[in-house]
Amino acid sequence: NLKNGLRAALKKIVNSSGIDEALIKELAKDIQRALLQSDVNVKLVFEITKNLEERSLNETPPPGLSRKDHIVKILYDELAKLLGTEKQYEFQPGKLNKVLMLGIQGSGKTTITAKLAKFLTKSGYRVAVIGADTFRPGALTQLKTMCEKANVEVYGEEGNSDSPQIVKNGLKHFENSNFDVILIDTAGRHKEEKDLLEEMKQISKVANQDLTLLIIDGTIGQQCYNQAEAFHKTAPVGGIIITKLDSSAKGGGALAAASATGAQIMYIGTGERIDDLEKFSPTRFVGRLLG
Amino acid sequence: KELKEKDIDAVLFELEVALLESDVATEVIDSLKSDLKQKLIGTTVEKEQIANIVKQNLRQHISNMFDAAGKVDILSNIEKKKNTGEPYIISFMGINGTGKTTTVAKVAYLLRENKFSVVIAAADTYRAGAIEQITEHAKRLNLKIIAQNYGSDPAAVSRDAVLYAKSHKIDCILIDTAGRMQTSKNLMDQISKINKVVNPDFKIFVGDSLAGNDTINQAREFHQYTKFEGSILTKSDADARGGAAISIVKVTSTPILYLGVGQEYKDLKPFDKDSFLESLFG
Ligand SMILES: Nc1nc2c(ncn2[C@@H]2O[C@H](COP(=O)(O)OP(=O)(O)OP(=O)(O)O)[C@@H](O)[C@H]2O)c(=O)[nH]1
Ligand SMILES: Nc1nc2c(ncn2[C@@H]2O[C@H](COP(=O)(O)OP(=O)(O)OP(=O)(O)O)[C@@H](O)[C@H]2O)c(=O)[nH]1
Ligand SMILES: [Mg+2]
Ligand SMILES: [Mg+2]
Repeated sequence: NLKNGLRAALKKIVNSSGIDEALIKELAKDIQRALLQSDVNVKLVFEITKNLEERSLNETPPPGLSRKDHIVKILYDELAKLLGTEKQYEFQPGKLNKVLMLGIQGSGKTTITAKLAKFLTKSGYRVAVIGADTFRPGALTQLKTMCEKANVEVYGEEGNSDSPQIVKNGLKHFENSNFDVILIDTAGRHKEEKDLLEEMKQISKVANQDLTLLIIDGTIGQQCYNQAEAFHKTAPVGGIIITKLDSSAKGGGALAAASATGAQIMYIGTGERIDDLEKFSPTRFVGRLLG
Repeated sequence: KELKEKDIDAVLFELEVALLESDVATEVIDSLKSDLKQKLIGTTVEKEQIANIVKQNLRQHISNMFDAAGKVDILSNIEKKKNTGEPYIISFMGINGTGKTTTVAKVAYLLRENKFSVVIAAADTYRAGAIEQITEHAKRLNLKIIAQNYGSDPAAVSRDAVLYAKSHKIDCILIDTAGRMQTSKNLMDQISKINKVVNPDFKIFVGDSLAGNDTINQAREFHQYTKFEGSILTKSDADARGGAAISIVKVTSTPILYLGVGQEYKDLKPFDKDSFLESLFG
C-alpha cells in the first residue's frame, strides 16, 4: 500500500532515534526538494510541505500510533491530495462505452488509443476505434498500423477535414455490431488554440462520450495545471493517462492534471510498444516522485 | 550596507519561485543562486536597492550565459558550404513527440523561402506512420524525400540522402530521426551511429517548451552522445514560460536557434534573447 511505499522514502526519519523540530524541518525540506525536482506544481509543493511541517509539529499522534508512524500518515494524507478525488470510471459491460482522447500535441494520444484498444480487447471487451485526427499527416496510417496489431478495426476518412463528421460517420459505421468500447483519437491541441478547443466542443457534441480521457506527457512541467483546467472546461475530463514514464521524468508535473480536473489517473504509458501500458499504481508513482 | 547571505536569500527566494514556475530546472536554479551569492556577498549596496540589485544581477548572469553559448546563423553557414560545392547536412534529434518531424518541415520551408534546394531523409524507419508523415510534408513543400522501408537502417537512409544531394547538387540535407528516450542506451548508440556515418555539419536538439526538469536530463545526455550544436524549442505557442531554454543553455552552452510557435510551416521564430529575458523578468 501507499504507506509502505512512503516508509521506504522516509528512511531518514524512520531510522532516527528521536523526533525533534530540527528533524521535521529537515524532512519537510527533503520532501520539498524531491517534489520540486519531480515537477510537482510549485504552489502544491509549498502547501504540502507547510502542512507536513505544521501537522508533524503540532498534532498529537492518535492512540496506538508512534510519532514516526504518525508523520508517515501525515505525509500520506498530504500526498494523496495530489491524486484525483472523483470516482474512477468503470467500463460498463453490456452497453456501448464511448471514449474520447484529448491532449496536447505529441502527448501520446494515438499510441494510447492503440494500447488501450489492445488492453481492453484482452480484458474481454469488443473494441472499435475512430481516427478523428484530421490535421496531422499520416495520423490515420499511424493509428491503423498500430491497431492492426490488436486486431481492432479503425474507422477513418483520409482527406476529410471535418472531425465531428468523421466521428458521426464512425459511430454509424459501428452501430449494429455490439461493441462495448469505441475509442476516438483526436488531433493534439493546447489551451491557446481557441479554434481547436471549439472543435473539441463540436466533437463532444457529436460523440456524446461516456468518458473523456486526458492524455498527459509525463515530462510536462509547471504548465500542466493550466492546460488541464482549460481542457476540463472544454470537455469534462473523467480520467487521466500519463505517458512516457519510461523516460527519466518523475511525472510530478502530470499529477497536476488530477488536481485540476478531479479525475483519477487510470493508466500510465511506459514505452512505445503496444503492450507498454500499465494500470496506475499510486504507491509506485509516489515512490518514484520521492525517489 | 554590506550584503550578507540572509539579505540576498529573501529576494532570491522570490526569484527562485518565478524561475521554478517558468520550468527552469531545479539544479540550474541552485547553480545560478550560488553563482549570484558568490558575486554579491560582501559587496556594499544601498539597503533599499537590494531587491533590485539581486534581480538585475540574476538577469545579467543569465544573459551572459546565453551570450557565452554563442550565436549561429544557419543560413549563412549553408551559403558558405554551398560555395564550396558541398551540401550542408543537418540532423534533428530528441525524445518522442517533441516536434522533430514538424520542425524538419518548417526548416525545409525556411530554406526553400531563402532559395536553397533541400532534400529530406526519412530516417525514422521505426514508428508507425512516420514515413507517411514526413513524405506528406515533403510533397506539400514540393521537396525530394529519400525513404526506404520500415525497419531499414536509419544510417543507410541518411547516407542515401547525402549521396543523392551530392549527385544532384542539392544545397541542404535535413535528416529526421525517430524519437528516443535518452534513458535507452541502444537508441542513443543508434543516433551516435547515424551522426558518425553521415557527419552532419550541424546537429539540432529538438525539445518541448512545456517539459519540466526532464529537459536538463535530455539535453545533458543527448549532448554527451551527439555533441549537438544548437536547439529548437517547440510548442512555445502553448503559453510555455520557456525556462527550458535556460536549462539547455546552462548544461550544454549551445544556443537556442529557433522557437516553434505553431503547427504551420511558417511557425518558426528565431530565438530572441532579449524578448525572452523581458518576458521572464519583465
Ligand atoms: N518512450 C515512450 N514513447 C511514447 C510513449 N507514448 C507515446 N510515445 C511516443 O511519443 C510519440 C508521440 O506519440 P503520439 O501517439 O503520436 O502522440 P499524439 O498525442 O497522438 O500526437 P499528436 O496527434 O500529434 O497530438 C511517438 O513517438 C510515440 O511512439 C511512452 O509511454 N513511452
Ligand atoms: N502547437 C504546436 N504544435 C507543434 C509544434 N511543433 C510540433 N507540433 C505538433 O506536435 C505534434 C508532434 O509533432 P511531430 O513532428 O510528430 O513530433 P516528433 O518529435 O517528430 O515525434 P516522434 O517522431 O514520434 O518522436 C504534432 O501534432 C505537431 O503538429 C509547435 O511549435 N506548436
Ligand atoms: Mg496523434
Ligand atoms: Mg517524428
